[in-house]
Amino acid sequence: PSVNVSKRQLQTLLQSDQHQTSVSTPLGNMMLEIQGDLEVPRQWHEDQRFTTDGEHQMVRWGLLHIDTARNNATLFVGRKQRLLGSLVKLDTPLGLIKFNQQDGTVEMQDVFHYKVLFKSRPLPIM
Amino acid sequence: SLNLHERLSTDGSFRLLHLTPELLEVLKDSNSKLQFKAAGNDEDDGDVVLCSRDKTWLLRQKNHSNTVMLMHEFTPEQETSLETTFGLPNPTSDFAGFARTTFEYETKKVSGIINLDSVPVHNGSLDFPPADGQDLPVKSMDDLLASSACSEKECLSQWNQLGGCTVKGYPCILSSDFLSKALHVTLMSAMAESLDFSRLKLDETFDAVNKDMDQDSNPYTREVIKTTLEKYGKRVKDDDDCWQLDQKKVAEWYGIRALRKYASQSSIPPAEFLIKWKSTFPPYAPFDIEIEMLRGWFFRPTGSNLQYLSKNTLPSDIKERFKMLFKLQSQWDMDDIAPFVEELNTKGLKIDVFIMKYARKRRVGKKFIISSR
Amino acid sequence: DEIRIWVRYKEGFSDAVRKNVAWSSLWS
Repeated sequence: PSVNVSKRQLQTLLQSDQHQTSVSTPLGNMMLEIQGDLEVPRQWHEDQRFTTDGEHQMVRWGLLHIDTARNNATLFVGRKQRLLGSLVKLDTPLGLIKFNQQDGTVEMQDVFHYKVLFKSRPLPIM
Repeated sequence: SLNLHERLSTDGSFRLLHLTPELLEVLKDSNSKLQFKAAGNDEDDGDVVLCSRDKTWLLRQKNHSNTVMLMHEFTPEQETSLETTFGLPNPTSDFAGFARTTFEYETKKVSGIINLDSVPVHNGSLDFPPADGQDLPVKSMDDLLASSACSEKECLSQWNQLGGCTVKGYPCILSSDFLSKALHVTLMSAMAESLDFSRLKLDETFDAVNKDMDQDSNPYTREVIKTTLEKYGKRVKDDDDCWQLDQKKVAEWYGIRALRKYASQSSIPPAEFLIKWKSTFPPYAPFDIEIEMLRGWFFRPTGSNLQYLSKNTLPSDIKERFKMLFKLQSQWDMDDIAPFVEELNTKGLKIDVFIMKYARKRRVGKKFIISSR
Repeated sequence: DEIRIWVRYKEGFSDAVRKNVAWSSLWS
């Protein structure tokens, strides 16, 4: 079997030679990595942290602060945890690819050159 | 600072793929295409590769134990109210996690291999292919390319080397015998029409072969002539459908067949073999021949006599192969034995270094003699 | 507060032996 990889969404990006230089890509995507399991509720609750955007229900779980001068990052998770991390340049850029099961098509939607990485033990919030 | 959300139900159809500098170049080229492929049909589950027009990368899944969240910036419908900002400036953007991944696909450049399962061998018989084509699962070159874990360029290059052909659109491999006949007929016809071996055009060559041929019983179709030219020639640059005959390759082909015919059951003195070899060519064929051209196809059981030996009959285990080779011939010239063991040098060592791992090398005069340890 | 949002930290990072990818797993 074989399937073409569409790069339609990437075209303008590739032609202008723009690529990610900070926390999010020019197309608005971000890659966040935590050394651990991030537990987040999967069910709707009547709580201000739960919102709907278009057809998607979501829960607000954290706050991210980037110190662009030093590439440091701070992540507040829930109400009780604080993680220290950094903006890391990827050794090999990562293509974001969607495999559409319904119509059997494949699309490369973006390229990540950086990720925000948290590998230290979470600190309590004082 | 940024508000981070996650969708309550995330999308499992996203993957992360390592983009090497070469792959990034392919992406940037607007004329290029990339395809995910696997050998066989959908149910077979062969290994997935990624192909550009001329290169193949094997996908290797690397699992990990971290949480990786893929997020997209969005503008919330309502302003998010926060109970606390932890002393940071008010958040100015919102990101929503839409997928999580627990692995990445690494990409390793490999040599693509054409998939010849279900491609039949055609020996020139006039009732090929069968009328309904039902027994032929590979019905076109497009089918063949789609079912090979291989880029188009690598596929076609291997196809040409193997004597691949199409008969009424159905891919097939021409048998060794049929290909030899096609080559012989092509050479004779080309010489009869005084065609230039360095510029053999398909149309002229086909016309030359088909001159005075009864079309109903003629297996030398245009595709068969093309296959013959692809296998024994090199395409002339910037000239479609024109080939320069590879005279050395043609001479070797005849030589291997001559070894099979005259030196299989018993060995033959080299001088006598050269005469026999020459006699197999079409009359007046201008090919130079030397025994050394056939290294990898003969051994010398006694003294200088030659006897046919095919790699296909040798053990695939390297130690056993050397054992067999020394049983057939106790001492070898380095240059004579190397072609018989090269294919097992999978780590790409220098050939003499490789041979020395399994055999003894002695200098005798100007030559190196290889014998068993 | 039944809404649990937190990180369960892992001491190490393990990345497994690489393995080839099957066609069906691209779509699952």
